[in-house]
Amino acid sequence: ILTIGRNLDDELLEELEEKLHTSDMGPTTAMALMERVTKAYKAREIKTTDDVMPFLKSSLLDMVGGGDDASITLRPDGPTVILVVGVNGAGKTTSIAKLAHHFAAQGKKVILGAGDTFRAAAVEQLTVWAGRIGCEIVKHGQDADPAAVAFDAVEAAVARKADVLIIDTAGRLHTQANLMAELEKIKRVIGKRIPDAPHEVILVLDATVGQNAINQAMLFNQAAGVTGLFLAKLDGTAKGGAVIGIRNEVDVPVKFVGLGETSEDIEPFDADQFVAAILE
Amino acid sequence: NISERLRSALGAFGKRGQLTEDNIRDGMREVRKALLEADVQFDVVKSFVKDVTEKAVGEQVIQSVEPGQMIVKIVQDELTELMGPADPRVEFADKGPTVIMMVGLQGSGKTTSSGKLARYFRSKGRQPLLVAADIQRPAAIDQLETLGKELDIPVYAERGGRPAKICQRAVAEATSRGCNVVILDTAGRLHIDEALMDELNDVKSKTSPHEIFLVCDAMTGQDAVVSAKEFNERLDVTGVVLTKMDGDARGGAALSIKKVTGKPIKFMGVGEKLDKLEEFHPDRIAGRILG
Ligand SMILES: Nc1nc2c(ncn2[C@@H]2O[C@H](COP(=O)(O)OP(=O)(O)OP(=O)(O)O)[C@@H](O)[C@H]2O)c(=O)[nH]1
Ligand SMILES: Nc1nc2c(ncn2[C@@H]2O[C@H](COP(=O)(O)OP(=O)(O)OP(=O)(O)O)[C@@H](O)[C@H]2O)c(=O)[nH]1
Ligand SMILES: [Mg+2]
Ligand SMILES: [Mg+2]
Repeated sequence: ILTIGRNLDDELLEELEEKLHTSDMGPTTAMALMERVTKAYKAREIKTTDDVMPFLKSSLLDMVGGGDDASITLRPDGPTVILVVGVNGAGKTTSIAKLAHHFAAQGKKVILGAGDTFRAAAVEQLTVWAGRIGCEIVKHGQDADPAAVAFDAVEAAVARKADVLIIDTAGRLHTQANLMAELEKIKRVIGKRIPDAPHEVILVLDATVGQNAINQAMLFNQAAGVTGLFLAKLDGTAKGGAVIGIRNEVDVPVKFVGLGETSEDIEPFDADQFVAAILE
Repeated sequence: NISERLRSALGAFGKRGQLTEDNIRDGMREVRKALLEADVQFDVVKSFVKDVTEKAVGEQVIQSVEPGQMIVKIVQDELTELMGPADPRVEFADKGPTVIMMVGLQGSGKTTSSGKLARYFRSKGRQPLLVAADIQRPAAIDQLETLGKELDIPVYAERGGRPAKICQRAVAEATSRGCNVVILDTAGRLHIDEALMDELNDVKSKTSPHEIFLVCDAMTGQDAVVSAKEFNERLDVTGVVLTKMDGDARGGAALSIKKVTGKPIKFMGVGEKLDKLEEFHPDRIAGRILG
């Protein structure tokens, strides 16, 4: 609606304002963008949507654009260790299956670490995925120490010459200090076995999340040093605009998006497509 | 927080015991921003601010109170009224088992909340039966069976078959199993997935639930209104369970969902463990949303 040469008027500006706000980019960003558009409109510098769309597009691309660390580059030597974190139900375990499939399809040897030893049937869930993808999984029993599982998984990845090790963790709220401390410990223990591991710490976000995503990103980053975001459930109607708000606070790129519930529903993050979906 | 923001926006110029149109307009600008930051949906905020502005204009003025504080009180009262009243009642059947259907988006907390509700009903003297209606998600049945074992509450499961038929058989067997509350834990799904939404209607028509609870994540943003509206229009839900309220999400989705569906929020999840379920209190979340 906004992209065909429509004349700007109050009604269209209201439509635009609603579109920006309902993307979850946050009121500060939405209002700042609207202020610039409204000012230019009132000064008669812009007349149609053709004048305003390029400006909005480039502003949003600046805020969310990938840059060259917007994917996962595998290390040339030794396994690339990927730690996956995030709040409860965000989509971590399913996203791990997708990452595993993504690398397995490239002919890489992938191993999974069942680091969620807390939630009911979490290990079973990841085990089913490992079976479907055809990759090995390292696991201990229910309520085992997640740091111990992570350590064993790294040992196994080295011993079995895996290319990629992806470690699952239990969902946790960033407000649970003891669980964030546990995450720090898991990371430290991984680093004991391979000095610069984990090489990637992927924070999984539910695309329907609102402004709380910013606190999530800040606190998970503080505890574990997040290197990339995985925006899951983008196949719904939510735009996932919260990642724009996150980028203003924490400089972490979106690396992948989840577009469904199978292991194939993964795509590298496409900033143009993401911004176009917000503005359409 | 909102009181401090209003004080800095109005306090310096606002005389005690007076609420001018200017105070109200400036105050509402701060309130609007606070509600949007709290994830209340854009249009819900618009109509809320409009309603409260009208109320504030007609408001009785209290002599000893700052205008900022007066606005907070008016807004908080209005939010509480919109969210309320507190209504955790569940419609129990006069005869035969009471059927409770749990629905919602992926990962919202349905399975965990099913376990929590089973425990809650047992504490009220009922005999619950948990039904594993999610045959899609890997180890979903294992997950519910683990919760059932932990609580010593029976779980009905069939590995294979269609969810609607599974639920129908579970309800038919409930009484012979000595159970009088049947909780159907369905698979998470998108409100835009036609086939899966039809499946829910199939479950509903085959089990005639007494309650249909929409389970929503408290940290949901602007999209809460879109999905809640669709689930409600399709199923005519009877209540909402708001999960993960133990986090620091402001929970504006609660206001949006209530406004758009008109259905009561009955329970809140306040933790991962099965005893972490509370009856919903509108006044408490009103304060939290406002910040
Ligand atoms: N539609 C859709 N559903 C998804 C996507 N990613 C995950 N899901 C679903 O979201 C639900 C939760 O996914 P999980 O992978 O169990 O989430 P999690 O973060 O590991 O959850 P916890 O370990 O309990 O914290 C499941 O029903 C998944 O199938 C996605 O990209 N699209
Ligand atoms: N902190 C917290 N976590 C919760 C709460 N309710 C559920 N969870 C967690 O959220 C995650 C998802 O819960 P599930 O019960 O598996 O969600 P679901 O809706 O059944 O997921 P699907 O069946 O895949 O759609 C799990 O890690 C739960 O432990 C809550 O109130 N507080
Ligand atoms: Mg998981
Ligand atoms: Mg479930």
